Amino acid sequence: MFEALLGNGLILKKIIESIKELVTEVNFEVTSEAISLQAMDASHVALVVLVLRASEFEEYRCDRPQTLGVSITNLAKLLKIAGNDDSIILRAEDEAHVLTLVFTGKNNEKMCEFNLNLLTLDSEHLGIPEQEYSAEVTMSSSEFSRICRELTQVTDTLNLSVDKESVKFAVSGDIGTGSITMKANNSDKSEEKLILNVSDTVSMAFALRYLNLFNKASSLSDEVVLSLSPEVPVVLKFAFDLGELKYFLAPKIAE
Amino acid sequence: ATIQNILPSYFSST
Repeated sequence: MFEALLGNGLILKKIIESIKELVTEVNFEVTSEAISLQAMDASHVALVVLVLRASEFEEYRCDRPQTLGVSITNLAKLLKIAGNDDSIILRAEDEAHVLTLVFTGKNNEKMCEFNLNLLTLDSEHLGIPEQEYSAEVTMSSSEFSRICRELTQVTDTLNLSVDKESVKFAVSGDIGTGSITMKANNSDKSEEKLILNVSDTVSMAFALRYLNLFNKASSLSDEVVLSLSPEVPVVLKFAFDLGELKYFLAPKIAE
Repeated sequence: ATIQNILPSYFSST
């Protein structure tokens, strides 16, 4: 038996909204420690890694580890029915064929119960080594989101350069070229603050289309942490009370 | 010009 009660159901709604355009069918791994998933997008360019810690749920029980194959598309449809103030219970019997979702209103005035059919999915699991990155950028998630969105109007590729003093977002397209540079600072204003932890200068190129999809998670966390090393995928990390959502994106490389 | 690389060229399947 697996059962998890989440008092703040809105967070699950936001998580699923943040990944549904990247991955459509995923295996959730449920253990006594956590609910987690790892899934690549169809083109194998981006990877979503989600961990929700058991200890952060109001109630949590998982008698035996289980893999739950879920259509994210269909889960998103059901979660749309949950109110923003609703609590959410996730429940599955051992060797389950359905995932039960129970949405309960704040004053217990209304309860919705749905059984989502589970899928048997072949999943390709990637081993991601722990590694030190050359540069780590911590900044406002909404500011990063805004920069990516604005630069998408110029072209489809973001050139990201980080040194010990600043981070530069540069683009080059048919209409011309441009860049936005932000200096490391410890401003009280969260949208201005930028923390750099840089051992080596890094300059890499990434597809803005994917960064824009990742930035849907800015509703989950005020901050985003970008981890960069030459010639390896960038990591965008959004941390929140319940756990963390990380996205990996393979760089664009010179032809 | 740049080309988009894919993740399995960095991480191996487990």
